Amino acid sequence: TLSDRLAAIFQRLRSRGKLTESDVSEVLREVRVALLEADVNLGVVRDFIAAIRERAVGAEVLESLTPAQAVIKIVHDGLIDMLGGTTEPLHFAPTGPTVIMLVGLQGSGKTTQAAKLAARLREAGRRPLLVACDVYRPAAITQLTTLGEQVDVPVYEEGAGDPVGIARRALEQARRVGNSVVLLDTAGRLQIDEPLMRELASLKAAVSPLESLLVVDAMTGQEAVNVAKTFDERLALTGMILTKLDGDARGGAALSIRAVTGKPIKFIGVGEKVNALEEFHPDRLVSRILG
Amino acid sequence: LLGRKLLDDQFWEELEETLIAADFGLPTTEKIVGDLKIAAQQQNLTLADDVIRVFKTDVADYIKHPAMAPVAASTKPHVVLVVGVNGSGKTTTIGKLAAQDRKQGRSVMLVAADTFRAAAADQLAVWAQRSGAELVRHTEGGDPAAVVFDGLAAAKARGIDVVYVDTAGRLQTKHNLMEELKKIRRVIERAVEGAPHETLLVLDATTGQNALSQAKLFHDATNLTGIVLTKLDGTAKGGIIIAIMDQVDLPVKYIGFGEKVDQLRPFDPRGYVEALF
Ligand SMILES: Nc1nc2c(ncn2[C@@H]2O[C@H](COP(=O)(O)OP(=O)(O)OP(=O)(O)O)[C@@H](O)[C@H]2O)c(=O)[nH]1
Ligand SMILES: Nc1nc2c(ncn2[C@@H]2O[C@H](COP(=O)(O)OP(=O)(O)OP(=O)(O)O)[C@@H](O)[C@H]2O)c(=O)[nH]1
Ligand SMILES: [Mg+2]
Ligand SMILES: [Mg+2]
Repeated sequence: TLSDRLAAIFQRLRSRGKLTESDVSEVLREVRVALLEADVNLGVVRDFIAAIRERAVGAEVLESLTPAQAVIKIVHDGLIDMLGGTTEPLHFAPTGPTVIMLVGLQGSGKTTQAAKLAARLREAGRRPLLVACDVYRPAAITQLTTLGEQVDVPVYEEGAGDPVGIARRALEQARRVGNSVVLLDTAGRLQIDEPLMRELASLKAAVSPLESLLVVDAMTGQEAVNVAKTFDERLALTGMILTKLDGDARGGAALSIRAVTGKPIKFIGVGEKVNALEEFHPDRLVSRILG
Repeated sequence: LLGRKLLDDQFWEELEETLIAADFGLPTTEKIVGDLKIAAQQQNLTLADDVIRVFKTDVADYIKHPAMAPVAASTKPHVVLVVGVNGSGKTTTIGKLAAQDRKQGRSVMLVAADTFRAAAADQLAVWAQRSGAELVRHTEGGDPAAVVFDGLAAAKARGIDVVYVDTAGRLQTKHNLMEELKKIRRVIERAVEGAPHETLLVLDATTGQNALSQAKLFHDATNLTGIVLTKLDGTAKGGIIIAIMDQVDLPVKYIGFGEKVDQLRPFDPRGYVEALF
């Protein structure tokens, strides 16, 4: 782990006498290695190291009896800060249905997370409606209606058609019937796919979601930054969901996407079943990223 | 990087950044840059373009990409097992491969061995219909090994040329799911001599360093013969395949570059390396 490696480094440095600033620079290089290994974006790693450098080469470390632990604490605190510190909840409209739109790359877990959110909202006493806005992927609608049945939440679908029109009519139905939350499941798309990104912008303009959540696979590599940045610029995201954290991916993408958008990670997906959704806790993810 | 002329520190730094950004990973990046610095010295290179040229040649030469095991008319059916983590593009890739086989006049059967995920068999059914392939499926929630058993029995009975077995996405660290995969493989081995003739790991190009763990653990469990790198139409480069080739000795056989049926082609190392810059 990083703390083991830092402890080993400091032991060697210490044997040469008093710690110096350049010694700690060597240590910060090790932190850089650990973060890159964990898939944190290179630019984000650079900014992070620069942000903690002053504290890392200060008396707190140089004069500590346990400098490795002192550095780990600085890194840990810095990462928690970067992730926003606290858990940010979903926001709901004071009156009328709250629209939540789920967006992201192909296969990131949008449809599954939509069902998980629906189950959670239903359990919380709200009346959610799932909306099938993915008219492209084979059997996408069947996937959502099957999941809807599993969580006992109605699914609005019109088969193939215009996703914007489908969302509009779903919202009208929600108002008529009294659904308090409308969850839009959209098709996976590349952030560089102009027509599909415009489709999302139109969707947003048509139904004014209170929450636009980017669904990101926890194993995403360096491109997480470009993906998140583009989706955020085009849609003004309100939050993110990090999925497949039940695997052994370190999840550095979380830092990257938070750093570049400033938006909070609201939930994490921790399994394929519909109950596998948890609130995001920065401290748990930081421990995981630091290995 | 391409605009740079001199072999200065800034060039080497930007080359390193380019490789890390492409998900090569730090160890592989440092090794490649280290080797290039030596080559630059030995070959008396002075221009950035020369180093880039050496890089492209060396990396392309290093990348293994043998073709898929040939579909011999004698071994029927030719069986391809497709595995990988959730959402990587397995089902879609099978649809594309099936279409290619059909174009060459081969009969194809798709086996819906993902009995867990909602509408998995329905999704495969659409691809079967699109490519004119047959389909074997059971009801959702059943035993995947049973579908494979039935599928292969049917394929043999009907004289099918090629069978693709679509499996459920699974994270490589899930012990029980990897055991399930081993069981599926045993069923295939018992049903058809020499099968599976190909076992493909479908890997999403947007994946970071975890791809290495995926390759290792899927290889341990089910003897992979190659990788399909998908979603290369996006901005991610999937550079981790270099480390995978180095540490797990697996070739990339195909790349997926879109969601349509014709957006799959044999991996071309030169094209791949060109696209890095
Ligand atoms: N292990 C695990 N698998 C997950 C999680 N969330 C989703 N999945 C799986 O990931 C795969 C993709 O999920 P989908 O919900 O279909 O993803 P999507 O973003 O809707 O995909 P597209 O609509 O094609 O873009 C499926 O096999 C899901 O079961 C999670 O938190 N953990
Ligand atoms: N852009 C792009 N999308 C792809 C590519 N290959 C697959 N996809 C998309 O990725 C998503 C997931 O594809 P699937 O074929 O369902 O993936 P899978 O591995 O079978 O997923 P699970 O069975 O749930 O594990 C779908 O939206 C596909 O259309 C590709 O090469 N490029
Ligand atoms: Mg979906
Ligand atoms: Mg599938």
